[in-house]
Amino acid sequence: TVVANPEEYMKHPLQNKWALWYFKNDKSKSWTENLRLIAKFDTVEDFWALYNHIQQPSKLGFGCDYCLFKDGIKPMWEDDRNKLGGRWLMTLNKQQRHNDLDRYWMETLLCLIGESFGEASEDVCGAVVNVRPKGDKLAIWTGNCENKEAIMTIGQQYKERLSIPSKALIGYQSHDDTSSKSGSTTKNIFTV
Amino acid sequence: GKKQYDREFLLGFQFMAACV
Repeated sequence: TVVANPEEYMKHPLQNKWALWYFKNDKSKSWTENLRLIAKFDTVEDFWALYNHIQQPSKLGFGCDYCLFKDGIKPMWEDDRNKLGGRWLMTLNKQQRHNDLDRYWMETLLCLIGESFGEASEDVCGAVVNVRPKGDKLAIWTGNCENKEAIMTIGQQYKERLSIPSKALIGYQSHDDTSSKSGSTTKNIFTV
Repeated sequence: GKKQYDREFLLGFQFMAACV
């Protein structure tokens, strides 16, 4: 009798189901019309099937974004699970599009789907990469900008995963401050 | 329990053909 080993044929389930979104800046359409859901997945295998199939961020046009969010959370400030939250923001220089962007984005995705931040992973809503002429941006969004402990855990581990030198600081900003800012910079609530 | 996967584990599946 041959007994099948489930390990050999079952896909590896993730803790969460995730949705990958794509934003393309078409000025003739509204912001929400430009945001498209690409696919959802909840296994390691299905993640890679999707990841291997789509363009790397460095190949996207200016004004485009990828967003990976937990299923049920829309990649916008207004979503109930985002509106009290904020983001760890990494601003890249132009050179880093060729050197770091794709690697950083993949590490970000692996941090999310692998639940790399322990208990603090529950605070994670998603991640965003913005491809922009002035410099690309990467961010991890969390659900409550007052959960300092979880936010700091996520920031410290994220920085470590991306091998950012400890003297290079990254900042956490609330969506409330980002959406109501008048200038081009938003104050950091936390830094690591 | 919580399904946590480290990066090496996840990377190990990148080029495996999906078989299910």
